[in-house]
Amino acid sequence: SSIAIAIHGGAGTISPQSMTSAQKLRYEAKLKQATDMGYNILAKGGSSIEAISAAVNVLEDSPLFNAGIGAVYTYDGAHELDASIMDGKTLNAGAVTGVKHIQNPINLARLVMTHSVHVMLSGEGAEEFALQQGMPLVANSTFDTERRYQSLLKAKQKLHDIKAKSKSGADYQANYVNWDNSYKMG
Amino acid sequence: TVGAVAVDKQGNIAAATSTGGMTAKRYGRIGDSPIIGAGTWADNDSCAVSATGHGEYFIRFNVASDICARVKYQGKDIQKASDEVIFGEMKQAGGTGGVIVVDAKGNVAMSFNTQGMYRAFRKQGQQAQVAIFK
Repeated sequence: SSIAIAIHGGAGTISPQSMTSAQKLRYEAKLKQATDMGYNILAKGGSSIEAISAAVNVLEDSPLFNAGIGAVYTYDGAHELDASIMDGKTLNAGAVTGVKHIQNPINLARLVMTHSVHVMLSGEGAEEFALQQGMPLVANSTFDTERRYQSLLKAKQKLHDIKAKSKSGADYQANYVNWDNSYKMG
Repeated sequence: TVGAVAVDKQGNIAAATSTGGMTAKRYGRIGDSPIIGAGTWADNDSCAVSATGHGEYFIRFNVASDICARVKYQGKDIQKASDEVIFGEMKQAGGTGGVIVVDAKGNVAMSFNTQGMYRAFRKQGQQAQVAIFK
């Protein structure tokens, strides 16, 4: 069969005007690195599962993307990570949600798929399973980046502004819902 | 959010998605990335999909699985099936984002209704192609 790999690093409000040439080059280099990493595994006869895991690891380890290091902040100033993986041959699948101390969540999702009888594990339970499988936990601060912190402050300031301009509780609720609907970009 | 889809020499396909969620999220909010069928799906008989974007919409429209169902049951190619879902009901409802897709023959499709999507692909015997904007 003909091998192929495709990757993404997120979509949304990015625009040519909001990115310098140097930034664009950094993104393109990392995307190419992740693609080539997966492709080389496929070219050597590796499985599609191995290839996509390795490619996603490259992106998780980069501060440029919203996954692993570089993940955005929750309202409380922490990071909660989610991941999933699926094997098209067997339809086996694994997923983890809301993990806070897993360096590469896709690796844990893969372990859920291959080493548990479940499909999805969440939060502390998922991390307990990681420990059982010999996967070390890391500090939540591992995922900190200044850029994402500034985004959190900006989002909170927006919330504060909505509160300040609202004339009543009902007014605040209506304004908040409007803002929230336009803001909830994953 | 990041993701990858691939087909190997045995013709087996797979999909993976990983994310930090959304800025300032509360209440243990979960988007589509860990939801099998919404943000991630793979079936050798149709295609493998990884999604990124407005998670609540990808969950409600079961995007990844829907694309593969159109391939499997309607015989559509992966680009057409992806465009139908990303630019169809989901966009009309207000959902934004995109997907990357491969099938067991080594075809690659990418579809997104936002200004840009960080993306790249590499087919057999070719160099990687990288793009960000439309």
